[in-house]
Amino acid sequence: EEVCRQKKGKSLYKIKPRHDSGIKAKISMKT
Amino acid sequence: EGPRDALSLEDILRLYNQPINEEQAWAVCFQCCGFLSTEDARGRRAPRPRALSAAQIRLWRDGAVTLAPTGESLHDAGKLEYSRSTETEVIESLGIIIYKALDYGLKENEERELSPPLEKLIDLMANTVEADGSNDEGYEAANEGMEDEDDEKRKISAIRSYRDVMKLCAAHLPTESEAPNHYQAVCRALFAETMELYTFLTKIK
Repeated sequence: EEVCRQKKGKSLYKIKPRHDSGIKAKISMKT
Repeated sequence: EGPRDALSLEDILRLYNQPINEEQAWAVCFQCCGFLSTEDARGRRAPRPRALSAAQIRLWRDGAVTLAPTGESLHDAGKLEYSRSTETEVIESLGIIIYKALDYGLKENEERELSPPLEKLIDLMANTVEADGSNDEGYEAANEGMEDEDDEKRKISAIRSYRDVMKLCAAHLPTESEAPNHYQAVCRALFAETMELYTFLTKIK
């Protein structure tokens, strides 16, 4: 099941370390 | 249970157990804001809670995207009472939901690298743009009627309406006039592919 799920939904994206001034930090402050 | 006509964004994220891709993010923003602006134009602005969730964003079989009030079934949509949110509050909430859908499954110490235009759109929607002017590149679509010589003023520094969001999403495409058809097709495909996966996983179970 997990293999099917991952194969079907495979999306490529890059991950970087979270940065204090990055969008993730800014969004986190909002929520 | 018969065939479903709508899936929530939360359903989609859980089924794939993966974030949405960037094109899907643009499409959901465009389609959802299209729905909201049409509702407003018809004078049917439904009361909406301040904090929206991915469970309220519904993708339909035909590629339409709607926003339902919290905690109700599809059949009860619009019948519940909430404190009214402003347009900018709904946009802010939508921007945060879209970001979280792009960030789905990532650890707290990780950050997805988004393309600059999409990051800018979310920054503007979620109202997290720095006030120092360092993020002022790029968008002109949401300022209608400005003269060419006044480039600085044409650069958008804030999103104030659903139409502003739609214009930015349209400007992302090579041909802006294709936006309604293109984004509807992206959402229709997302629905169809998710239903295919849902049906397949159900059969396995």
